[in-house]
Amino acid sequence: GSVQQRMDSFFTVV
Amino acid sequence: MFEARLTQGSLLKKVMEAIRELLNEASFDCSENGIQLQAMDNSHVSLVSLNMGSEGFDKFRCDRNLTMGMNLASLSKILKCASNSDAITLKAQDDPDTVTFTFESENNERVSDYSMKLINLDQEHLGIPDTEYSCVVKMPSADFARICKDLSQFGDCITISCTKEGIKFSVAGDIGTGNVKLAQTANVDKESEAVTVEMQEPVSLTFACRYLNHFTKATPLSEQVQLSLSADVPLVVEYKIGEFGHIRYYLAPKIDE
Repeated sequence: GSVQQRMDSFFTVV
Repeated sequence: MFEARLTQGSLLKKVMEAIRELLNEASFDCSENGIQLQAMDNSHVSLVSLNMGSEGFDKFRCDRNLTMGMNLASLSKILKCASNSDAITLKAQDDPDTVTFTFESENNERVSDYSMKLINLDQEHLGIPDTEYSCVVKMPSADFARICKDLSQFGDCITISCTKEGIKFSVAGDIGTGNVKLAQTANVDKESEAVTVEMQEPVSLTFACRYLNHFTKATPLSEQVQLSLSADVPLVVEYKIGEFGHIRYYLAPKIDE
């Protein structure tokens, strides 16, 4: 995946 | 009522410089604990997390939690009107539509105030998971800025490799390659000049120069920068804000497909 996708999967929406 | 006074107003000016190229607008969350900001950058790739604890302010009052959405270009214009030696006070009512900035010179002979319209931002809040990092490196922030600047001349990505001996920054591009190695320092007179590595296991990860260079805009905030690295999770680049806060930037590594 892209850097963007990996950022999204690391952080969770609160 | 919200009121926060910072004698060392230059810190706020430096914080602004550290975020204004990454973010067009941002929400400042104020509570009795202090001021926080968390936002993805304009291109939704890196994350900025800012924390300024209430204990660092000369005066801090926050009766009700509030969120102040600000256009950072406008905020930057206002903070440019403050001298480095000015004390800065932020004030807002509960449920505000404006925020007021007061700048006082050291001798109190010059007092200026500016008010700015707040904006409504529908920003999502992200949870940052607690993470154990394979390597945590502390090094002089000016050195990190120089390395990122020097190496980005040669390519778009910098590989950061860390072992217990030290840290290595590498770049490869059309004209050739570049490497900068920093050994862990044994004895230094000044703590600010030290390079220290806490390593669980060695890592080697590649990151976009463009963002690393943006992060180094925070260099004037702190003489040391801390890099936390683990395979497959975002790098954390952290600068302390005085003794009471920090700015952290997160950036996921590039992975060869």
